[in-house]
Amino acid sequence: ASKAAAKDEL
Amino acid sequence: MNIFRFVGDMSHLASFFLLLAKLIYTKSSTGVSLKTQALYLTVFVCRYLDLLVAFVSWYNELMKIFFIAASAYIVYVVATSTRNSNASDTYRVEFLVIPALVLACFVNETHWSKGGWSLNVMEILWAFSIYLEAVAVLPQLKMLHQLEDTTNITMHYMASLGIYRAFYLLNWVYRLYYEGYWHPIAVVAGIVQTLLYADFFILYYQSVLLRLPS
Repeated sequence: ASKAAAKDEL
Repeated sequence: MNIFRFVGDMSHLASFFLLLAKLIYTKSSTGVSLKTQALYLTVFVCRYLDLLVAFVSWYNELMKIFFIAASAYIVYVVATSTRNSNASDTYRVEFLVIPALVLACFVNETHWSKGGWSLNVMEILWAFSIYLEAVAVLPQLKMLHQLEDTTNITMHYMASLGIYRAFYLLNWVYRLYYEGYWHPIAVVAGIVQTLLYADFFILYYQSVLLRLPS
């Protein structure tokens, strides 16, 4: 799970 | 969610309440940069377009909606404030917006091989929002340097934004180590943004902390 992690931050 | 991210988000949330409290209780927007607030509204609208297509959690959804609504309300209040002395809100924001947009067109996380054009436009707007957020505080910083009597609450507002940035950096160190989570665009822009707040914290230390009654 290194690339293109989902954008789950604000 | 780790503790650093959570503390960062809570500090960000607190910054909204501090600014709203200042606007509502002092009935004055003196010392608040309309340009910075309009940039933040742009940042949130561009970044949270994914509200429409991706559900992450209720926490994320509610925070995103709050950030957009609160910044829109703040822009409205500051823009319509008759007593607003915006004479010192003189930062040329086109020097921030245009480079951020150009950079976002070239450095982004688009994957044109997958996904439709609308998803890729959202990626460009996401990158734009990251770059713009990094520098959006500059008009406010310029005002603080020019104004003599900035109210303490405006300074606390800025401090809570700085704390938010610092904890997001810690959050990324944690996530990279434990989860392999890594968004170089966000991290590099986040470091730049946090460095800009270092300038503010020097001012904060000199003008607020040294002035505290002993």
